[in-house]
Amino acid sequence: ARAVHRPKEKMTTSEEVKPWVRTIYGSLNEIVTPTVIAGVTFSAKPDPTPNPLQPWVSLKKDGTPQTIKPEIKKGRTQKQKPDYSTYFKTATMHTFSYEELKAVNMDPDDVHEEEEFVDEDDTYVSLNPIIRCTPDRYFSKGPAKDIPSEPFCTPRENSDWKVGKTYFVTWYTRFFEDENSDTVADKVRVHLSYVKEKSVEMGNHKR
Amino acid sequence: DISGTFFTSEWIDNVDGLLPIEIKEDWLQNTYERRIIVSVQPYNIPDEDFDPRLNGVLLYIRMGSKVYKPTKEQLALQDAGISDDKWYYIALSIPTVVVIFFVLMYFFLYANGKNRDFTDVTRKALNKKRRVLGKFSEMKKFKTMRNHKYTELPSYKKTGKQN
Repeated sequence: ARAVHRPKEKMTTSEEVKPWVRTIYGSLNEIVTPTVIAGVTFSAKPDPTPNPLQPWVSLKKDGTPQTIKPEIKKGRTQKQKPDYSTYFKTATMHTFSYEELKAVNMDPDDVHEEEEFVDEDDTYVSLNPIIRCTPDRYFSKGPAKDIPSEPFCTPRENSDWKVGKTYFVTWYTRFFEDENSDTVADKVRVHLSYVKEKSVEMGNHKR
Repeated sequence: DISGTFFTSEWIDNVDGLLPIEIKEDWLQNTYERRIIVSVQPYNIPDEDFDPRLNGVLLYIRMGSKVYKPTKEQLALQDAGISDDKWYYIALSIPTVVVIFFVLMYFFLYANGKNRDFTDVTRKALNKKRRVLGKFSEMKKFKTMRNHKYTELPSYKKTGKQN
């Protein structure tokens, strides 16, 4: 006797992702339409009760999505959503005068400069469940593996992309920062181009 | 246009830093695999100054293998009671028809056993086996052959000692 394996019930139309309304920048109402790409739901409505163990989506080396479920082991949460440190924060120098601080070890004529990091506007970033690309996730490429893959995190060099599948290309958005104006390029586009191969390099892949 | 480029996305917001790409079979141009380079062009760099090789990533697009096992869609159809079982019916019907034919044949032969007469057929076959060759002199092949008539072998008078 073998236990009958019954597949899980499929989503019905009532459970399908539906547009939802949110308030941004204090007073603006916005209708958000969730989209599902390669099994990943973007712009999904957040749970009314925030779940600290909310699954998030990582990416494999070739750019295919992989859902990660955080878990608590020995009182510590493992596989948590990554912390982006200060990669997406803007550094500003704040100057404090003596009148502002009134520090005991400060001369009245001195000024104190302190670097402050201002968080980015996460109005739209928060709708993305996929891990973002940061410089610490760069890989090494080239024959000697000595070239950083900037601005890309995925796909890795020499990955295989197969016909019919969807892959995510991810890059560090702040890589395209204009040095003169300190502004990040607001629009980008992705190109896929053919590369000529030598005859000895062609067809070496084991099918 | 950047030479060798076969796919260019629309200008997208550089907010999340990601773009999903579905691989199309046309991109392979009737080959099994192609080596490609993926590059990102910011808005502030014009096409003339943009070089995809500068920060691009090299990778392969491949045809991939076809796995003949039920897909999620097929399983969902089966779960809903919709299945394409034509081959199953064909595979079952052929041996069934053969078995029915032999059963009918058996009853037909059993019913007509007494009325069956194959003697003319069998006699002819048996007569072929019992064919009489006939006289050697009448055989077509040997008619022209000059054959000596049988004569008695020479006999010798027996001597007295032999008696």
